[in-house]
Amino acid sequence: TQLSLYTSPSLPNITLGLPAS
Amino acid sequence: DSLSIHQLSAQGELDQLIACLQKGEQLLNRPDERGFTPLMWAAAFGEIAAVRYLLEKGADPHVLAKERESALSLASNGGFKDIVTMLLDKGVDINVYDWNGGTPLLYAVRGNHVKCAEALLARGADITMEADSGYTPMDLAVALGYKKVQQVIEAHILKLLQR
Repeated sequence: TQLSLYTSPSLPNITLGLPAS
Repeated sequence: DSLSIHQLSAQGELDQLIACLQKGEQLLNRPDERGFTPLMWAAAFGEIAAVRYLLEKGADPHVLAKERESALSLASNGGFKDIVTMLLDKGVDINVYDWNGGTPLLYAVRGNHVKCAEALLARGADITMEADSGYTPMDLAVALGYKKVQQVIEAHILKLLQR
């Protein structure tokens, strides 16, 4: 049987794509 | 082939997880190469039964991964309110911050997870903590245009002012 593997969890960059505050 | 304890936790494979832990208690808090424990994998993927079981077995909910990621931030980022509540009930640091200054509340706001934001605010999450980029939770809600989350934060601020 083919084991499906989840990718490692990660937390995003909070303000990616937002203008500098 | 067998899945690692991290994969079993993430995939919510409870029977195999139980069997795996029976073979080796020391696996319970085993960090992966980035420092993520099985509890963190389960929290990140919203596997509430696995989270509950791992906590019952004594998994440490306070562990931080190599870049200071926490189970609470992972659950908040995923919008898994029940897991957020379970972890808070274990007394984890509600204002833990990580590599980019992210706190559980900031991740809940960033993901537009209203219920998670409410649960964190109700338990005293600090609304003044800024991400490294200087954004507070309110700044983030406004910048992202998440009206409902913004209203939840505003209602919370009003409550604080009324006290």
